[in-house]
Amino acid sequence: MSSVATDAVKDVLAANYIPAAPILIPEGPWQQISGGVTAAKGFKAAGIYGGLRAQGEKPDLALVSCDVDAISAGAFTTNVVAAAPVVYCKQALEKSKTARAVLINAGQANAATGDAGFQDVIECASSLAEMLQLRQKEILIESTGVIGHRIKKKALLEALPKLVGSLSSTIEGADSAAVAITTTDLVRKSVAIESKVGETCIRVGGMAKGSGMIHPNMA
Amino acid sequence: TMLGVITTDAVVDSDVWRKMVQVAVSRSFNQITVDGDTSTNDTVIALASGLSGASRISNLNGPEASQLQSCLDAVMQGLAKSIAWDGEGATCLIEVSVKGTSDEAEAAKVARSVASSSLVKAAVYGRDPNWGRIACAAGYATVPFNLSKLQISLGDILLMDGGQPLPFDRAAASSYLQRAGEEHGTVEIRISVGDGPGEGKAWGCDLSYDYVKINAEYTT
Repeated sequence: MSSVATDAVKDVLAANYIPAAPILIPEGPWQQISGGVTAAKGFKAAGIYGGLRAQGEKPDLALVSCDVDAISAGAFTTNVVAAAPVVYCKQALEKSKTARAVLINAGQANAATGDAGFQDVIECASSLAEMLQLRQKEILIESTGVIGHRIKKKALLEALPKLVGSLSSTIEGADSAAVAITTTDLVRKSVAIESKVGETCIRVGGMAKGSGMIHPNMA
Repeated sequence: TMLGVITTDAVVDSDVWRKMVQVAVSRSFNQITVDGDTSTNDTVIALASGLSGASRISNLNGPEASQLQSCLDAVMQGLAKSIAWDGEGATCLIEVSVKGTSDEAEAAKVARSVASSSLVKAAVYGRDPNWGRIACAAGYATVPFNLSKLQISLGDILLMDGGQPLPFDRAAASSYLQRAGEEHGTVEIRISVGDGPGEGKAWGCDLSYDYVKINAEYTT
């Protein structure tokens, strides 16, 4: 019981590492609800400290998973020096219309890291796929942090079992994931809304990070 | 770098979903700026589980598609604005609204040009209602417009109309900026460049000494 309690406390602690950003949603036929990426049916999330950050113990590894094959879409930087996870995801989306999980690390961007950096992405995706009993192309990857540095792969792979074990459809799951993807952010960015499509209630949620090197031109 | 993950339980076909996501990105994340640097890693991944049991959306034109599109736009805009609000060293969010161009893309281009201007950003940080810099940034957005139609407001304070500078209460305009900075609130810059139907927004933040300090220390 104490270990379960400890993990639950850790989830809450992870979620509250930094305060929530004020999210300014435009007016419309929806209402804001809590839950971020876990608000919509079928989604779970987790954010833990995996030892990737250069300093401190703020969570730095996040996972968002879907219980079923989710229809996938993506928009990516048009910067020619595209990071390895960007190249990998574009290829994965070309191969498959669905995905089951998004693995995100903070600390190292895995950009300008050449062939070795691309191999690191493949290895992380295939390790997680094996753990979740999925195909590698159903795993998408995002990275953020210092450009030119390869990800701390050993630490990341060793943290995967704990990350997968922390997955939950709770608000804390969404909030801890929103913390784990941050770098120089001062707040975590997470939001969800509920609305009607036709006669049925649907939910749209999301999380984001970003504070510097911000002038997106995604396609 | 900005990263995003969007999830929904709506029931939507792959090609429709991929087009919707790109439209929403062009109305949100592609309309923010903090420092003009486009990252190597910017990524938005959007996943639809289909577990809501709602009717399947299989083309972009039906009413359900526009309902889902507006929800997607709203969530992405909320997240995009929070990124600009949290820009490194920022004391306030800057929202630039432009109307009167021939289409949405042109209005978005003018809005982002103003939100990206270091001189406009520095003026907001200095609480200087510098309408000249706003007019200049609108003018170099490479969107043609008739100068005699240019109108610029800072919040509710009209600074320029019909292409002519107006006398305005400088102290009131400066304290509008001051208050936004103290509350980490929003500075609204409203621009009209003509009578066309195009409207668009962009979001940024002011440029402070802290931006340099943070980035002089955060090594690549």
